[in-house]
Amino acid sequence: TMLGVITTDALVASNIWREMVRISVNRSFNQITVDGDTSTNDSVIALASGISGSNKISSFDNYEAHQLQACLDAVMQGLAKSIAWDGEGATCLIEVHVTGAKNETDAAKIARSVASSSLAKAAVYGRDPNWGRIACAAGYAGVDFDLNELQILLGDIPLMSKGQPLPFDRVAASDYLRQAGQTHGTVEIHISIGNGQGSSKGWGCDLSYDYVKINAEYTT
Amino acid sequence: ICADVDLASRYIPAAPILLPDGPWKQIPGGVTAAQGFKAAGIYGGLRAKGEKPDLALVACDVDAIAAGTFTTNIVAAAPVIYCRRLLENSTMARAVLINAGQANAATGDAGYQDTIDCANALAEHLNLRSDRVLIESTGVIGQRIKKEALLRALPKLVDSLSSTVEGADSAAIAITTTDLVSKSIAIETEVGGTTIRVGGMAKGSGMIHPNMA
Repeated sequence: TMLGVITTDALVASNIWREMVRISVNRSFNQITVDGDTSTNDSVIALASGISGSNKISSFDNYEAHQLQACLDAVMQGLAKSIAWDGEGATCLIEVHVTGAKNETDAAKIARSVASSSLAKAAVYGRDPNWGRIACAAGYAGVDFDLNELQILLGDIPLMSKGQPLPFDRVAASDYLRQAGQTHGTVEIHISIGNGQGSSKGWGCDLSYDYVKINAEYTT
Repeated sequence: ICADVDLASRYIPAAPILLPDGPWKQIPGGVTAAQGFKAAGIYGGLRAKGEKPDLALVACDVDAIAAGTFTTNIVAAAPVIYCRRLLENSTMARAVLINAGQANAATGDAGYQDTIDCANALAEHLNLRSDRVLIESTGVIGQRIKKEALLRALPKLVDSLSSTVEGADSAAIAITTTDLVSKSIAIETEVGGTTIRVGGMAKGSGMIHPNMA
């Protein structure tokens, strides 16, 4: 289960606040995954006291609204990433960055599909730069794209370009994953699917033996 | 059986900061960083093991504009159903009460009544309308809240409310279950020439694939 409470002292109209929260949740908590199980209790409650003395934000069509939205995105993404980082049994955070999609929604679907893949997650735990599993998870995300436009990088190491596998330094790529695991750091996966303006991120973690151990012992 | 608030941070460390870059400054305080908010986290005797804080409260000095997103799982927990109904009819809230230990999910009508009883009791302690209190629960699915323990702990919890960093930290720890770190963030920036703050806390480690609306 994930729970969240967000607070601000900005002054904002109720309908605008609710839409801002919806957008930020979709860009953060709804873009994380640890084990693919959607809880019965997931909740985020966001309260705005309005006592900062700021001007009231009553519309999306102004700079102040975009500033507040960006702040809300940042706080929720920071918290969401912390949850994925702390995934049960995880040794590292996986950040999937998708670009070149038709829109943000399509990019988000692919990012989360890759972050959710048990096989991709297990490969990261095994320090295996398995571009095939990443490409596979992108392909079944439910988003139409041209395979010949698919590009995949692990950190800054190109693994696939224009839909074709590339020769790469397997030892260096594996060391990148190993280093992230040893320091409980972040593995970055960059995926491009075309020339569209849509981009998004998704976050997950690697899948280790400990995940099974923890949940075999934590009863329902 | 309530641990002191300042002991809370001894239980688990804070998460590393994973805040995206931007035109803001990270500040201490989590949910209490913004003006008008207080928080507390205490041990109320709800957890099956240990004495890590398990009861958190976030309260606002004024009626706050409230928004919520909740799981779209059809088998939603009692507090989820309660909050959804409340926020359908009200745009305001003053307090969020959170327990760890029992999820109060798949607990039927009795579990829903427990949620109402807890909200009403807290509203009475804070001298609020009961529809100003929202509830979140986390823990073992299929178990009702240890309501008697929770109700006994409410006076101490309300007395512990604080606008300090420690108040925010203790609340962030009290909502954890299998989490290895507590999650709390606050930022400050200028919006329209006025300094505003946004803060938050979260918990989560397993059963994580949110699909909230």
